Amino acid sequence: GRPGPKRRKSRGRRSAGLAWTKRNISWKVKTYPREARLSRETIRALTHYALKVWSEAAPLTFHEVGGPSADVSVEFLRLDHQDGYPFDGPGGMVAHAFFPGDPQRAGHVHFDSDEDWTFRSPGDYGTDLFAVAVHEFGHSLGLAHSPSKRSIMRPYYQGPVGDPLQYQLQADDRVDIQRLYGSRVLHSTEKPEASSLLPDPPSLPRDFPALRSEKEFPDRCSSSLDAVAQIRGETFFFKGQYFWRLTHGRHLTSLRPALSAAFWRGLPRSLGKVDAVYERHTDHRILFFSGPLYWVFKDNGVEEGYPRPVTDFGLPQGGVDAAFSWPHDRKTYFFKGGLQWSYDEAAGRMDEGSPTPTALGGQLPTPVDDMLSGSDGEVYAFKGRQYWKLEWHSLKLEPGYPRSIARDWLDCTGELSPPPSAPTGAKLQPDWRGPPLEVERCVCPS
Amino acid sequence: RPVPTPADESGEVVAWLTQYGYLPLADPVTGQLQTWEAVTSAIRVMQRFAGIPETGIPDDATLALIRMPRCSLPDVLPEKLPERKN
Repeated sequence: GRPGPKRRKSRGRRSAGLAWTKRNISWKVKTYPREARLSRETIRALTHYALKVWSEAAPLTFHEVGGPSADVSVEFLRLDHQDGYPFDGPGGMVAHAFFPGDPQRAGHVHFDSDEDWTFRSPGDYGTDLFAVAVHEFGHSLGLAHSPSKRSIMRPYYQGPVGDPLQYQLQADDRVDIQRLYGSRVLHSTEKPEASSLLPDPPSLPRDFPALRSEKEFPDRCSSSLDAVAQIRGETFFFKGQYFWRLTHGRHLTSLRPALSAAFWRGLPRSLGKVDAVYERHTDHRILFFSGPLYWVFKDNGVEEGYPRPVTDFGLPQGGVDAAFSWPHDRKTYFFKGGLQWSYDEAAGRMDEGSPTPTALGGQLPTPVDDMLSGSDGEVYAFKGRQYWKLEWHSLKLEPGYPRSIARDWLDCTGELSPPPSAPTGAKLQPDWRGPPLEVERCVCPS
Repeated sequence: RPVPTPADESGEVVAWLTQYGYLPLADPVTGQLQTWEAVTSAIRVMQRFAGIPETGIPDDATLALIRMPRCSLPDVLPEKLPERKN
């Protein structure tokens, strides 16, 4: 058949380049234009937002990587760069990207370094990098050119498409990408982030998130914790969207917490908090639990197919308060309210009789914030700003507890500020959780 | 009998149509030129794809489109070229 409008409605018309089999896709800007009015940070941020446009329409997650290999690699090149698509200086051909089905070049995205790349500039001046990037990433994901005048996949550059934080795909483009990857089911519907990654126009530069002001972070000396985990012998304390990390020698790697989603690549940035984290002893994967979902990480990159519902474990849909992997019996224990579940990781199923009333009942306030199994098998329970140590074989409380988490773990000295009392109208502590994770409720078919 | 394309006035158009997949490459062995009918047909397909009037000739609207900045990938992918009848 001939290409043209008569084929517009045909199924899969624009899925010319196959699709990625993975759903968690890494990216990197490998080279930058030599002479550009845009800073490197702006180019990275625009790349992030251009990919996000697609991940908001389909169950895809994109994460930036620092190493040499990335699934999607962005380069600014000029003239003939040996891929059969030479650039031609300003104007003419501005960019191209290769389809996922291309065996050698899948994920390669090339922008003409000789263009005058702009952002938030009048439509008749320069070439808007965000608009072109959204288009090119469409190719990277498998979409061909579209004749639709409203489609971002129209081959002609038609000027800026507006604010990257607000931009959304047109219905045709949304349908086309969902034909390849399905719709966002059981995935977070990330909304524009509260604090933009994008810098303001050049006259008013603003810092990248790594340089956020101190007051935006939770205070380790006065915060309670959401989750605590021992991973590869190091201890991680999670609060809201952040975490602190203690080395094997129990020294904080930084007094300031790190953004969880920036380190644990594939964790949604909109995730307000994690409920529990543990390292699975059978394969050393790291599991994150938040509300009804859980993620499995290999090292600090999320595995394909996640998040999944916690009901996979036989846990209630609402999620868990705490979890820890206990080397003593090689089981994983989950806690919710006054109940505990014992999960056999080797067999991949919940032990018979679960849940049972928690063995911590009467010893500790419930629910606990999280549990931790230390390097020597000892078990700690955390609640509020205090922790308890339990005998490793009997889970009986050791004397001398509770003690202060801030003082014993988080390198806080001197007079610690009192725990916040119950709110009486005014909010006493900032909410570090960020926007709530919105999850489409549905039944997963597989 | 097909008429050869007048090379002087349509070189840019033919190159563009070939580059973006509307015309197959001219045979490098025989050096055979594109026929004007094939070019006219390709222009029509291009005009239809672009949403401009289908005149079949490189009019002002068509030339303006050909000179617009754009993505380097073809609009018509190789496997989707219309089959040529012998």
